[in-house]
Formats: sequence, structure tokens, C-alpha cells
Amino acid sequence: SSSSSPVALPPFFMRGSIIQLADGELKRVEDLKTEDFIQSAEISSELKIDSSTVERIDSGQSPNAVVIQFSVGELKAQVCVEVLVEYPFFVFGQGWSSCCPDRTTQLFELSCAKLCVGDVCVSLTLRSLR
Amino acid sequence: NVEPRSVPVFPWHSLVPFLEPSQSG
Repeated sequence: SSSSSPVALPPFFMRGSIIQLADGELKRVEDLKTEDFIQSAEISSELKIDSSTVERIDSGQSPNAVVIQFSVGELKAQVCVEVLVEYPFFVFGQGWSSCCPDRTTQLFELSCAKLCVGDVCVSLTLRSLR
Repeated sequence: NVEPRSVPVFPWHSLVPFLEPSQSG
């Protein structure tokens, strides 16, 4: 059967999922810290961490979806993504956050804060961007 | 007896959104 949900929920946000950092260390998803992302990106030759500030949160095409507008990197490029309300983002210095933390906790058993305008999320870009 | 199960391991970067600025201007 098919559904019309905008994005399928990935399995790795489930509490207890094993995540491998760039140096090979294994951690549970709920134990990840801001430094883990920063240090992993430092090791990576291709990926770079950017700071993406939440500028707007609007309703999406379907009731369970939201459109989040980010201001990405030093250039403050405007990027919109549509995700399910329970989709967690990692906020610098704070940890996992979603637009509907109750639902995230319900579905993934992952403790979450409420994602708000002004929050600065961890995002990735390619190092080799022109 | 319990058979050992292979536990999936996910790379760190799959948890982070790839936000690529559109190249305008």
C-alpha cells in the first residue's frame, strides 16, 4: 500500500539506534552531543558542518507536515525543507528537537525539545562547493 | 539458545540534513 506522506521516517532516530562517528566510535542516537557532529565533520574530507538557523515554520502540504525555512551558513542562504512534524533536528548545544516533540517521543522514544524559530541546527554541506 | 542478531549501524551523517544553498545571485 502506498501513502501520501511527504517523507518516510528513517529508522536511525529510534532510541537505541547505533550511530558510527567518523573516527569509528559507536554511540546511541540519544547520547549524541554537538561535539560528535563537529568532530566527525572535521575528520571528513567531503562534508562540512553548517549552522542553519530556523527562520520560519509553516504548515506543509499534508496535516502532518511542516515547511521549515532555514538560514544556512555564513552566507545566510535561504533553504526550505518539508518534513513530518516529528522529524528531529539536532540543535547546537541543546540536542534533538522537533516541531512536535510529543510525537517524536511517542514514535521514536527519543527525548526531544520543541524546535523554535531562532534555533540553530546542525546541517551539512559539501566542502567542495564552488 | 539465542542466535546473535546483527545490529544495524548507521553513519553519523545520515542524521544530519543536507542543506545546500541554491546558487542564486
